[in-house]
Amino acid sequence: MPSIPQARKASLARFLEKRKERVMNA
Amino acid sequence: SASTSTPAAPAPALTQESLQQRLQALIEGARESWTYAIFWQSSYDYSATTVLGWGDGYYKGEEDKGKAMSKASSSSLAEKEHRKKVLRELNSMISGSTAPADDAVDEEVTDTEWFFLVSMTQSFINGSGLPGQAFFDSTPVWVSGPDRLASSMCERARQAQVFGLQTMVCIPSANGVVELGSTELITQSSDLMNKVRVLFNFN
Repeated sequence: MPSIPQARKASLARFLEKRKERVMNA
Repeated sequence: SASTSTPAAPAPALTQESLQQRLQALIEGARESWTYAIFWQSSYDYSATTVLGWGDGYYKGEEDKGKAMSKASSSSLAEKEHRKKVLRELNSMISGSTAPADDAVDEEVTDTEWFFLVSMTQSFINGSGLPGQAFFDSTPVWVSGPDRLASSMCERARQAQVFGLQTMVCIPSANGVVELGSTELITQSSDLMNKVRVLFNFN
């Protein structure tokens, strides 16, 4: 996977945070 | 027709925060079960070519998590390990930490999660792909059914089918394209298109 540009880090951070919540609540 | 008795009020300025709220409102308020929504934002490159790039995205996931995991388990062991490795690296990059990742990061990455992540690296020029086609023609593109996705001219649509998506929709707006994807078979709805027109009517 290519590196993620700085501008997309916010989207990525949100995705990872929500994923953590999903896994914890599963 | 998308016309209503009262015109939509101009939406506030485009920021990533407001984009996220609109994408979330679109998915969470829909009758259908959408897996994700992405806003592809239009811009121009150095040669004045229109480029659609990642604006923001909202991943909801599948209703049936068990179904998602069973689909993910069809990928090879090497593929699973590769996804986990990439996720660990991305997590370290975001958290700025080299400490071992928690268990959540090591949870198996489903096909649709992976498809959504890879989307962040993609862009579309000169009307290419489903998003580019929708923007170029100013016309929504609605592809429903694995056979239609698999036989699409668009590589992204074919990839979507491989990762278990059954419906992919691209709806143009003033500044880009709203794309929605679902692991369910969803038929065309003018209601959804009207919602996009209202929510993404920014200048």
